[in-house]
Amino acid sequence: IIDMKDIVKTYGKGESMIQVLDHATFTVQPGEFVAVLGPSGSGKSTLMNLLGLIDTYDSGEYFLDGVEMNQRTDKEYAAIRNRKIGFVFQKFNLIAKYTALQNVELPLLLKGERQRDARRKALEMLGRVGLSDRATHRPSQLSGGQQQRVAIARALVNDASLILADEPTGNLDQKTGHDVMQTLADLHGAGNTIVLITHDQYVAKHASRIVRVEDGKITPA
Amino acid sequence: IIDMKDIVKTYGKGESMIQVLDHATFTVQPGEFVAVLGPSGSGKSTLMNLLGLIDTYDSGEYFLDGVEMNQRTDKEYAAIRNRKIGFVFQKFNLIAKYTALQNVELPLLLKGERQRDARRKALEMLGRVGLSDRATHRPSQLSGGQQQRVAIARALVNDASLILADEPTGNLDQKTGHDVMQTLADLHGAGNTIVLITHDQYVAKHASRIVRVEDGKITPA
Ligand SMILES: Nc1ncnc2c1ncn2[C@@H]1O[C@H](COP(=O)(O)OP(=O)(O)OP(=O)(O)O)[C@@H](O)[C@H]1O
Ligand SMILES: Nc1ncnc2c1ncn2[C@@H]1O[C@H](COP(=O)(O)OP(=O)(O)OP(=O)(O)O)[C@@H](O)[C@H]1O
Ligand SMILES: [Mg+2]
Ligand SMILES: [Mg+2]
Repeated sequence: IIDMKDIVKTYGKGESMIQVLDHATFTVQPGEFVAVLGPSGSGKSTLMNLLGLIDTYDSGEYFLDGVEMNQRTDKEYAAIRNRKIGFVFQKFNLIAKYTALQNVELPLLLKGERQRDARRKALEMLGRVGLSDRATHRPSQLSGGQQQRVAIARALVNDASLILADEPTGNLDQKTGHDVMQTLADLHGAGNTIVLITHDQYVAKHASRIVRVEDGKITPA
Repeated sequence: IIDMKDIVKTYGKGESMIQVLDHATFTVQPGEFVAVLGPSGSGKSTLMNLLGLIDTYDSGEYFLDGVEMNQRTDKEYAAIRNRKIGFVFQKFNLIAKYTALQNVELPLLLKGERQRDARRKALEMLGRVGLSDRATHRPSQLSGGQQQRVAIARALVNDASLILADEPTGNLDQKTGHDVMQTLADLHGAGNTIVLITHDQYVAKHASRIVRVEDGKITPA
């Protein structure tokens, strides 16, 4: 489902240029659950942004579901992302003036679902992350871990075939983190593909495979 | 150094009122290192915001260094906070248009230190969290864990007698998290008082005492 070859990604120019990914290669088969580990600042979120079509690479190839992802318009990227990918961002990226429920419904409404169906599915997903009683709160009225769970619910609500999760349990206590991992395991069992960044060894154990990002390369851990 | 009695803190009104802290009591002696645990949404960050004078309580008493903290002006709170408290926020709260270095210098400049001394201390603190080579980056040019480390450096740079840290290692890999805990242990050894919220059992082990926030109360763990 993911076929990345020889990817180069840099930031900055000239003297201050940083090469984050240095001819990196990364392949994921449909239905896999891959954990991505690596030191702080090594390029994990950068990799996820490329996979999720949030950012573009300088050179190399990225095939998503067999289709080449380079040289498309922003509009095409957004459409593919919305159909195929559920993304949990490291910094949650919730919409501040929307409630938790509105945030979670949004991907479904963007896909053209009816308000009634979107609302029902969003409420169910909020229930699954233990936030039914916070549905009408805005992000500023939620704890750090509650915001993280809303971001998780939003990423999972449209049952996308590829789920990208960037540190989804960093702000959660043991029990809540366990519930989230259980939800991801259920989705994996149902056939979804999951790529998950984590610094937590317990979380990494849920994966079917572990890779490490370091010095610009992606290698088996 | 901290003497909190019978603290009540609520959000919202009427039907949607949430009582986060329900006649909570919390005492910290000078030089202690206290870890605060508890479920997501239980009130840990709310407690820290009250301790750090970022927010006000509805009723009860809070004595910081023997001085009552209720009914002061915002200006007084800011002055006390700047002199006495170093705060690592759960969401980092860095200033987006400042570089890492400028963010870390800021508490010293606010205290009236000369630019030259502030710069030197800020550079040293950035070095201690492993970010000397990122000093001129802005937050948007830093990884999640790097932003977290800048927030830590900023909280520690003025060697405040009370350090409040809200989940300081949530986005850090094992090694970097270990380095941060070592830095906090050094400060504790030098006589600083530390109150630290964490979901990480390994981090909690560094504390001299552990408390738990649950159902609006604070109890020994
Ligand atoms: N816009 C940018 N300009 C310059 N450098 C950047 C920019 N964005 C990220 N970087 C640098 O790229 C490197 C990789 O960042 P990335 O966010 O991918 O790391 P990460 O592995 O996710 O780290 P963490 O575990 O701390 O979240 C970091 O060293 C960071 O400083
Ligand atoms: N402005 C607000 N209005 C209404 N409710 C709020 C507001 N801010 C926080 N809350 C609620 O108060 C409760 C406590 O929040 P707090 O941020 O202190 O939790 P926490 O223990 O830090 O959680 P976490 O471990 O997830 O960071 C949460 O249930 C949250 O929904
Ligand atoms: Mg990251
Ligand atoms: Mg919190």
